[in-house]
Amino acid sequence: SLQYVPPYTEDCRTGMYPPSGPTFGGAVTWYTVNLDLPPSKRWTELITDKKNDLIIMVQAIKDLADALVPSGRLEELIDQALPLMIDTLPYPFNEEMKGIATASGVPLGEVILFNIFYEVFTV
Amino acid sequence: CTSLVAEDPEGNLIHARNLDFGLFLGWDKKNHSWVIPDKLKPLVVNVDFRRNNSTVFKSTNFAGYVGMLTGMQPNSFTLTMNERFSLDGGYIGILEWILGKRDGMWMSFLTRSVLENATSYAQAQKLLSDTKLLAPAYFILGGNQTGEASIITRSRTHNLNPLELDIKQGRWYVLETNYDHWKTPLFLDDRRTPAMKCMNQTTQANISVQTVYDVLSTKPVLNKLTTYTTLMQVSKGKLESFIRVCPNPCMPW
Repeated sequence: SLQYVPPYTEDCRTGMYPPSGPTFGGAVTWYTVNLDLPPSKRWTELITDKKNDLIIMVQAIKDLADALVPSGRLEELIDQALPLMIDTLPYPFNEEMKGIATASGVPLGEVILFNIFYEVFTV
Repeated sequence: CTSLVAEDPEGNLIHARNLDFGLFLGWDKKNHSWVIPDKLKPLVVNVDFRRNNSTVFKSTNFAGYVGMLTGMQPNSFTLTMNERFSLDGGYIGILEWILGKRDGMWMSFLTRSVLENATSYAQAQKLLSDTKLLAPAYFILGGNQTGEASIITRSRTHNLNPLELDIKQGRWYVLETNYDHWKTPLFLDDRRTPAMKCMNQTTQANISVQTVYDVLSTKPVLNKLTTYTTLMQVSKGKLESFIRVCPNPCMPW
């Protein structure tokens, strides 16, 4: 039985595993990242599979940036200023991000923003 | 987010989490859902990080994100992180970074470094407790021995009121949402109380991966921001993840 007023607290669910039904949105694919590879090559296989989804995700962040700053200046800042900080970020993560930008075609500034979003989001 | 580590009567540790993200970042009126979680779900992947042909650690990631939010070093420790809000927040850390004061760590690079390089629960706990951060965070850490689980509440510079399992005192699980464990959660966003109610109703005798998944499937612990659920069993080296959906009526957060 579901309480029809926020916070919609349900009775404790049971028998939900193995996952199925309306709360199950799908299984998660496994990939291997080979840490013996150069950092810029490690994510290539995974990103090649997921690049369209990544492009859509990054576009959603850009739409958000444009909603916040309609002039487009924020988006320009992301694409021009963020790449300048790539070599201040710790190795090997900076190299891995460069490899992700290359493999996906997503501008480096947007890959960096996606990866530091936790700190940025606290704003 | 809701993260928990529970110990079953045999001393096995189960670490599980709902990853909730994307609050106030755009609402899709047509689908009655948040924009960002909908875009993140197709990016959810499980990754086996290998070196010299053997597993170093496993994680659930968003493709394109090189840091770690959910991971396990098989037979050693498990780690999840939840967002912590504080006025002394990430924007200050970023400002310091831009001004050249770079003695802090970006949160997700720290968790990645710990999962890749730490060799024990104790070492992971020390690194997560003592490393200066750019932004505050909760780290939820599970080990591979009875009693090894803790909630590490971090400001940018300090570890505040660490909370550990205490089986003798009846604390057989630790659970963290997005509020300091010594404070009452915001009443508009209290996912802690329903989650603890269901854990207590389950009891330690019946805790398992299956019943933990039930808890994480109960609204509002499951909500419109929930992108995935991950279940980890360190002693079996097993990590499994599932994309989540929260059918209406469902809390937006």
